[in-house]
Amino acid sequence: EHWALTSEEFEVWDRLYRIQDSDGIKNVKLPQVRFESIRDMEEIKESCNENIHELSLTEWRIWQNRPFPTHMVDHSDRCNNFISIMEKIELMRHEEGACTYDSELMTYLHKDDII
Amino acid sequence: VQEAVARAARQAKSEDLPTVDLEHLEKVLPQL
Amino acid sequence: ERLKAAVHYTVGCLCQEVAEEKGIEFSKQTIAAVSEITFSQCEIFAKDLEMFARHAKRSTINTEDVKLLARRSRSLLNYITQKSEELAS
Repeated sequence: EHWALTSEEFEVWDRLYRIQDSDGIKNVKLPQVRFESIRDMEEIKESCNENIHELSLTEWRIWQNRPFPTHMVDHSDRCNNFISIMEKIELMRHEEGACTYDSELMTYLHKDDII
Repeated sequence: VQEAVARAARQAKSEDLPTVDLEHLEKVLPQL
Repeated sequence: ERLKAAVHYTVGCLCQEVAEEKGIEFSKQTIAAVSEITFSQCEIFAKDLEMFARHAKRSTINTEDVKLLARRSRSLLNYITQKSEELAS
């Protein structure tokens, strides 16, 4: 009836789920990356305290060329976009030299389409 | 595009390789 | 397909510029992947821009919609804002 946890619920949460210092779990953060192609004025704040674990965006990339199962909430457009390009990269990886994407697509090129 | 290309090129350079390959692009893609 | 071909060709030209600037080559597959990303990302951009304009009860997409698109990165937003001011002037 009330939005806050009851004292019993709070006790269960505190016992089962609350992260204690002793769990040794660090704060996590995404890597801050500078823009290469734009003169980037943003200062990247170097956080030097120990207990931050910087996540790696590439660690699991070999798994990211197909969608993993979802429950009730589907993958976002961006996610599907990323997965599909990783899949295409996987397919192209084994091409040597000639690129079928290139040769097929160039048949449609109209010079007057190019600014 | 400029950002993807610049980051992939930097990735290849950081590995002292003369050619930007799909592996380099793959490594920078998540940042994009 | 024509549009995709034009995007692919342009991506190739941009890669060539960076290749010359950095003294490096791009494999054809890499160029193909970048243009594929570009094309599918542009589809997402187009949908977003259309939604932003419709949300403001407009039938025309304007620069404010594009700035909203770039909101997640201050650097990109600054760059886009600067460009739109240049265009406006």
